[in-house]
Amino acid sequence: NEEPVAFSQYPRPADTPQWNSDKPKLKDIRIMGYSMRTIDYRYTLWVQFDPSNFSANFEHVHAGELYVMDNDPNQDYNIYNSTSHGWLFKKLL
Amino acid sequence: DGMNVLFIIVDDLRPVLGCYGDKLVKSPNIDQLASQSMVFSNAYAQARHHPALRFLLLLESSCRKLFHHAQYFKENGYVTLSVGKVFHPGVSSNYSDDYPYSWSIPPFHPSAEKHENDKTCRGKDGKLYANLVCPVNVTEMPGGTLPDIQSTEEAIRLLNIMKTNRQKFFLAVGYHKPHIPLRYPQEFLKLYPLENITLAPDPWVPKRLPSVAYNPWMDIRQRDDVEALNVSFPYGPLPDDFQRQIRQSYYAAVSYLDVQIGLLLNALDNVGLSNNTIVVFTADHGWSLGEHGEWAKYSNFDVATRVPLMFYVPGMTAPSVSQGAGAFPYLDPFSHTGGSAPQGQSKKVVELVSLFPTLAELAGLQVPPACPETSFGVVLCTEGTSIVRYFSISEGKVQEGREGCDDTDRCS
Repeated sequence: NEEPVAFSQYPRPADTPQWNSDKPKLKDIRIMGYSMRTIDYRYTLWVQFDPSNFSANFEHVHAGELYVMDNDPNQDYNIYNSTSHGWLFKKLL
Repeated sequence: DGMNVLFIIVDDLRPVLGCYGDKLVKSPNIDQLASQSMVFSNAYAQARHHPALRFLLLLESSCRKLFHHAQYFKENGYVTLSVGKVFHPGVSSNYSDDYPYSWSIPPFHPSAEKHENDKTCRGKDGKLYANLVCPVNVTEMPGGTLPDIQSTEEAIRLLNIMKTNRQKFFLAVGYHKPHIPLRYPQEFLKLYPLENITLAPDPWVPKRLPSVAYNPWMDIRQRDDVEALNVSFPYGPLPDDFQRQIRQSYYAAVSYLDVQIGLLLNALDNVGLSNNTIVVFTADHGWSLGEHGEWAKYSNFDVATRVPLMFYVPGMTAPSVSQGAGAFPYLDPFSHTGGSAPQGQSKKVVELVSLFPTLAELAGLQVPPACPETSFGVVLCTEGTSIVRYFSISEGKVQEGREGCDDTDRCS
C-alpha cells in the first residue's frame, strides 16, 4: 500500500554548468541525477556515472536535493544537507 | 471488440491548462476533454526523450532495439497511423519512424516542419530572425501555414477515411508547440496582454541548489533575440521584461495548440467516432518558465518533468455519446468563457511508462508483462504498470481515483 513513486533521471558532464550541461553526449556523461518523487517529497542524488557500461556509483555522491512539497511546493529550499535521509537513500537504491 | 485509440502527444507542454488549475491560460477545448476524462494531476516523464512511446525490445530476428507500442496495437489488428511529431527522428525510431513495424502507412510529417528554425520572425526593424519569441502572420510563412495546422488537417483527413473503412485504428498525433521556437499565429497574443503576465513565482537560482543540478538553458541562448541580450553564462538572468515575453508567448502557443485540439476532437464527433474512441492526451516533458532562474527542460525539477495526462474512455469516464450527438463541440478560446472541471481526478503519482500498459488494458489487449531486472534479451515487456486501477467508477461517473474498486461487478 505504499504511496506510488515516480522516478526520473538527468545526466550531467560536470559538477558545474558548462556549454554541454543541458544535453551531454553519452560519452561525456560523468554524473547522473536520479530522482524519486512522491506526493510528499522529491529526493535527488547526483552520483558518479560510467557511460561505458551505464553504471552508477552510489558510493560516490556528488550532491543531493531534498524538497518537502508541503511547505516548499516550488522546490526552492533544498534541505538535503540539513536533514538525515538514510532511509530515502535505501528506498532509492 | 476493442475501441479505437486517438493518442495526442504534445511537445514540452507543462500542465499550464485550465483543468490543471491555471487561472491565466485559455484552453477551453482541452478543458472540455478533461471534463469527460480521468485526469492525473501528478504524472511525470522519466528522461530526455519520449519514454512513454517506447520500450526496449530486442527482436533477435530483426535486431531492432526499439519497439514502439504502436506496433503492439498493429499486431493486434489495429490500423496504426502517425501524424506530426510522434517519434523522435533518428536512431530511437530506426531512422524510419519505425515504419513499417509500427505504422500501417508511412508516417505523415508536415512540410512546414523544415522551416521551424528558419529566419521567419519579423523583428522591430522589419528584418527576419530566428527568434525564441516568434508570433507570426501565418500568411507570410513558407507555404502560408505552420506544422501543427498541417498535422491537424492530415489527422482529420485520416479520421474521415477511417470512418468509411470501419477498421479499428490507433491514430497518434504529435504537436510541435509549445516546444521552442515559440512560433505561433500572432493573433493569440491578444489573449495575453503583457501587463497581465508576471514573472515566475521564484525567478531566482535557489541558494542551496547544487551547481550540478542547474541547467544553463543553452538551447534558448542560441536564438537570435536571446543572443542579442548578451546574457552572462551560466546564471544570466534574462531581463525581467523579456522573461515576461517568453511566458506570454508560451501561453499564446498553448492556446494555439488548444484550437488545434478542438478542431481535431470536433472532427472525431463529426465522423461519429466519439463514442468508440479512447482519447489519450499527454506530453513528453514539462518546461521551466523561469522558475529557479531556469528555462527549458534539462533538469529534474517538477516543472520540467510533470506533464498533463488524461484518458477519455466513452462509457467509462463519460456516458456513451448517443448517435448524432457530439462530445466535443469546438470552443473558441477568443470567445469562450467559463471553465470545466475534470470528470475524474487522481492525485496518485504516476509515470509515463505506465501509459502503454494502461492503454493496452483499456483497449482490451493483453497487458505486456513487467520487464525483469535485465531485459535486453526479453522480446516484449514494459517498465510501467497499468493505472486503470486508479480509475474508479460509481454511478457511471469517474471520481477521485481510489485504489481498486468497491463494486467488483462494475469494475472495468
